[in-house]
Amino acid sequence: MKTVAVANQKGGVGKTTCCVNLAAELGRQGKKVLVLDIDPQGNSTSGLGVDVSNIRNSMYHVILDETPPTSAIIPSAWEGVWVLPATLDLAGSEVELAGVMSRETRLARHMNAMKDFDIGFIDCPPSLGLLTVNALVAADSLMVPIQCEYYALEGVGQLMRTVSLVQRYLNENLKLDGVVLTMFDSRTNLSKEVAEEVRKQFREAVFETIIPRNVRLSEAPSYGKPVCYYDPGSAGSAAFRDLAEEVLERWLDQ
Amino acid sequence: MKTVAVANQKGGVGKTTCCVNLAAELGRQGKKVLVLDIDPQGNSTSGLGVDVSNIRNSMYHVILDETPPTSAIIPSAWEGVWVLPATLDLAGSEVELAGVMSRETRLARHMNAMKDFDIGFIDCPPSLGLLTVNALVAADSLMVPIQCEYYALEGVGQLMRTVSLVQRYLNENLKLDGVVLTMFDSRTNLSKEVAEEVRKQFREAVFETIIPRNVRLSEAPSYGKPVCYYDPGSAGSAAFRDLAEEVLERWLDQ
Ligand SMILES: Nc1ncnc2c1ncn2[C@@H]1O[C@H](COP(=O)(O)OP(=O)(O)OP(=O)(O)O)[C@@H](O)[C@H]1O
Ligand SMILES: Nc1ncnc2c1ncn2[C@@H]1O[C@H](COP(=O)(O)OP(=O)(O)OP(=O)(O)O)[C@@H](O)[C@H]1O
Ligand SMILES: [Mg+2]
Ligand SMILES: [Mg+2]
Repeated sequence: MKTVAVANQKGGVGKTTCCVNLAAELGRQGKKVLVLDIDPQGNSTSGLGVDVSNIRNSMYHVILDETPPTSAIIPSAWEGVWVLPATLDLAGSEVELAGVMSRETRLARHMNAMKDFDIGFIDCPPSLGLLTVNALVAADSLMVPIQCEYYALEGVGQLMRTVSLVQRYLNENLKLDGVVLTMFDSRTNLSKEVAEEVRKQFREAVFETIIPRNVRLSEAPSYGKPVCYYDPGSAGSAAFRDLAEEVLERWLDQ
Repeated sequence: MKTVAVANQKGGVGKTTCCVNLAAELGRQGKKVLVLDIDPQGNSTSGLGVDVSNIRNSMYHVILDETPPTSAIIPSAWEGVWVLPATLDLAGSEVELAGVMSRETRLARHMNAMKDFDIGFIDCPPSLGLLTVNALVAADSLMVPIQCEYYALEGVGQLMRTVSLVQRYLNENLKLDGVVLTMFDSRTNLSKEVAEEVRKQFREAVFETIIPRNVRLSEAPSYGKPVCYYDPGSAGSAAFRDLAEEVLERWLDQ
């Protein structure tokens, strides 16, 4: 499985929105996709419409070696999309993980069990703690959603420092080869300036597709639906169709 | 000093925007205000225009008892507003704090040194880790910005659980008496539904003033200015003037 960590410690930049909507779009196009939710908020899990009340095994149990991934992964309601869900018990795990052996590789050691999937997206929390580090160690590629606003640009340096530490000590194969510009508002100069700056800094790592600010993207999660099933005619849905095409080319050789 | 923690583990809901703009507005109205930045991203520090390159002492040194607050607090460029800045070294502090004695009260023990200020706002990171817990232990009141979107509503339960643990074990005086609705978009039903749900759940804790989505609020940080100095005629600035009035009444008995 091609494994992509979707991370940025800046909050609210579109990490979950990218995971949910890219997964659904690639699933519709015939790929077998896994969304791994390692954020205690569990937004990818609920954004895909999964009902947590009847979940017994989850990401928490996998990273604490209490259950293999195969007994935690469940199908979603959407064609080609499965979920390794996050539940509330994940919230306490960073403290629990702090004291265990090889705490940074707890997820990586289980990736072999997921090789039947074409691609996996790991939805990270807005921090650079042990859960995000576990995702970076388990991943081949890093996708960084960057909101087209000032604070989001500021935080990129911190993320880069963590990434190079992970590459040096834990996962030398990790590539930062996917930057996505999100919440782009064509009416403001701010969006254009941030987009220009990001392209200057990350060059060909930046996807051509820009995700516009689009209210349909923020409405879809309240129905537990990816946008391509909620409003396929929306600008948000069209953007994720385009982005999925680029992901197919860049990461799945098509 | 009246101490208000501004916290919500959901990312990008307006925590920093509330701290920076409320502080500036109250400073203009003659109050002596302190912004304590305990988020390693340091967005409140830069949003107030503070240049971090010449900072020696910061929040990191205060919570690790290396320096008293008085030698870390600096004046901002804005009338009546001082800052206890965050710098990058704060990023590693959660791991460092995990092992020290009384790790949850590191900030609380220094609050006495800040009694000359009328009010302090502690800008928290998007997580419920040790830095946010330190802020909750040090605070009298908790302000929770809630973005008028679906995922932001989902996370409130987790925040409440952490708050009641803090009230039970570490700070029985902590009151959740300030909920602010942010990024309200009057064109969408989603905003209205979320606002209604939040008022139902938190009743009189919710401020009357609603902060509208307003591009001036996202532009101001790139100039290092609070919105009342960047564009005082904007809807964003007017909303924070109104919110400041409510804060004076509710927390400063005026
Ligand atoms: N392009 C967009 N247009 C409009 N709204 C969007 C867009 N992308 C995301 N949103 C909304 O903005 C909010 C933040 O997005 P999202 O939750 O995906 O970010 P995140 O980075 O996963 O947040 P966190 O840091 O809390 O994990 C959500 O309410 C989401 O529905
Ligand atoms: N009412 C608003 N209208 C438009 N933009 C806003 C508004 N409030 C905040 N913003 C912008 O939205 C983004 C998120 O806001 P902000 O950084 O204050 O949230 P936060 O909760 O502090 O984020 P984090 O969880 O990363 O600390 C910022 O780019 C900010 O400028
Ligand atoms: Mg998320
Ligand atoms: Mg912030």
